[in-house]
Amino acid sequence: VCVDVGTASICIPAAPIVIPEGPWKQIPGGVTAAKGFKAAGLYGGLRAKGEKPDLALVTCDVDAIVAGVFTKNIVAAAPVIYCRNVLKNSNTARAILINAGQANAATGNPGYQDAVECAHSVAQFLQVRQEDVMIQSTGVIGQRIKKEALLNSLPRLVNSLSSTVEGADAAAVAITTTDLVSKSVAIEAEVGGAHVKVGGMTKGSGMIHPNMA
Amino acid sequence: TMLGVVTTDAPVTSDLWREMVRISANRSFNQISVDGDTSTNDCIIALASGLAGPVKISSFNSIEGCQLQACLDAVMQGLAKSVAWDGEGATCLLEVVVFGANNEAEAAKIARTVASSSLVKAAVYGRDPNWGRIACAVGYAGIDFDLNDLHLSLGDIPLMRSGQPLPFDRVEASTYLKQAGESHGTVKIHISIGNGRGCGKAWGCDLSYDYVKINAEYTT
Repeated sequence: VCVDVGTASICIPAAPIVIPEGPWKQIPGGVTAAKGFKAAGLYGGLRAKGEKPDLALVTCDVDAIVAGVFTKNIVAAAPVIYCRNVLKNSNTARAILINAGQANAATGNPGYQDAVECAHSVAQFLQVRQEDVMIQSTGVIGQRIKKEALLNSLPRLVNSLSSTVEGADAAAVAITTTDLVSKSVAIEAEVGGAHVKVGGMTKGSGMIHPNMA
Repeated sequence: TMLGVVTTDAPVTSDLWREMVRISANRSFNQISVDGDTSTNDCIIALASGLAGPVKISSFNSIEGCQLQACLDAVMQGLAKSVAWDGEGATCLLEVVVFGANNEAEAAKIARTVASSSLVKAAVYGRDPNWGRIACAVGYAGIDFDLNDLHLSLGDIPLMRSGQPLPFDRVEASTYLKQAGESHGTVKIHISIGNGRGCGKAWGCDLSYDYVKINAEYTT
């Protein structure tokens, strides 16, 4: 997948994702396959090395029912604590902002405020409530988000939002860290007489032994 | 760290969606392991726009509820497997399937214990069909079973039956592991521990020298 500018350093191949057999068919697109969703990914200057995209945004045109599962690690990152707090009181969401480069974990109260500020800024750009914006971070533990670079990139990120496969692919690349491949997939199936699409993207290569609830 | 975003246009109620995501996470991301380290940031957020139809799915036991759960399981398992496949330094994906347990949770626990074992993972990297290490991990998973009911196979090659090691072609078994490593393919380990209806899967990867190199050089 090549995105943003055409340098070889930002290209990583897509993972060969094997979906279990069933009454569905695999379709192009990941998070943007389902109706109502847009995504974008670009380089915002957060990574320590290289110019691979490091900032992703997924949005929904309507209030989407939201669910989340989060690490049970007691030393949870600021964005995890933020999202858990939001989901205690809210059943819907409109956007998810994801950065790669800094995990914003073990960063204390300032790190939490960074997550809140990032959500607030995205909400302003999208003209939604702050609690409609979820935050995910990945990267080096103990480092706060490069907030200035992130906030400066938001206008470009919002303007790049697209419901295309390319939008989903760009977002899938932007959330990677040490991953050698991007991970994005979607399926279509008949559910209760309606044609339903389910898609997703993920990242992960090391520090992988999830225990989420 | 693993992060995930899942989207659907299925119309579903909030309570049901949260339960479905919890179940799928337990069948997918909570069943993978690369290195045994649980991140501070692991998180999956799942959004349902409801734009595919007017009638909301509200019952877990309805046909459409089962269909949506199956779709969610498929997507999340596909994504989770890709994380294990891309494990740092990995040359192959490890898929462990456990049958015959009392329930899904017990089978899943055994499967993940085997997939997480450093010694099993190192043996796979060394192309060593080491049934003893697999059996050992099954035994310490914390699930009670009769040793005489333990069956193990590596791909299509039986290694243990009724708790007893079987004669097998070591070269063939090693070649199976080698070919999976050379093609970044999948090594399948099948385990049966009894006659129960519980089955479960877990995914990991082999453990190579490169894992240490990558993480020795990654500053935290």
